[in-house]
Amino acid sequence: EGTQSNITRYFEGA
Amino acid sequence: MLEAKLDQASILKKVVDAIKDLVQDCNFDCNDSGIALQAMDNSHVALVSMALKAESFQPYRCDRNIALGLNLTSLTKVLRAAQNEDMLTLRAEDAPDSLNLVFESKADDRISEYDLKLMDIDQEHLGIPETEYAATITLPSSEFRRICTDLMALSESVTIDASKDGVKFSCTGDIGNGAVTLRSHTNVDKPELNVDIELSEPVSLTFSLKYLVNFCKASALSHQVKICLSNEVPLLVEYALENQSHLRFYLAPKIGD
Repeated sequence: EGTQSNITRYFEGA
Repeated sequence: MLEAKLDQASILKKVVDAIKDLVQDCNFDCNDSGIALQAMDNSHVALVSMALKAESFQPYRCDRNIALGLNLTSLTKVLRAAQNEDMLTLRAEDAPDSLNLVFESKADDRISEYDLKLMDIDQEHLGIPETEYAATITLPSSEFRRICTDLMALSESVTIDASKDGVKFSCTGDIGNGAVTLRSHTNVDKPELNVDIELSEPVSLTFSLKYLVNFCKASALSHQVKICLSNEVPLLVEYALENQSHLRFYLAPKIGD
């Protein structure tokens, strides 16, 4: 079912 | 100072109810355009983004940018003292130690007033890029909740496939499989039951149902929910409120090993 990815992988720190 | 009055306390009660199990401590960032919140859950898998625009309040006044550091469990305790129909006023000084909340009954002359202690929260802000999603599906929020809770009985994950044939939510579990397929549907008499699927290219993504079921606590805010998908980016689940205000949830996908 895949591995849960992390939201910070897609959205950068401002 | 901040002074923001909602005609109905139920809006804030529902928003806080919808996010309090995902986020514990967060800043309500107040400026002249309204009150916003952005916070990740502890495991950094989901992100909550709320915007209550100034137009959603009457009156609304915010002279300087103020961050209200709130513990949502504590805020829930205070909001429990407000009736849904009460008018709710939020007040804070420019460098506040506490948030003042006033609940006024429309039916009688009852006024209740609470001060909630604030905390300093050093919160990481993420930049959310503007995204042209490959698939945008608008459906009744109750339908989305039903699909998520039904499939969660079988599996931890759901795969969402959007194609020209419709949108399919499917799962595989130890006891068997399940799938729900929706196609575009217009109900002239009850537009809140419409299902609208806009697609520029087929999408297939897998998500944790635990988070989706959590997002569905926001169903009380809006009859319809919009879910936006593109391959290899987080899912957006949006509950629209009046005056361009909204509550959005982003969920990182599960990816192949």
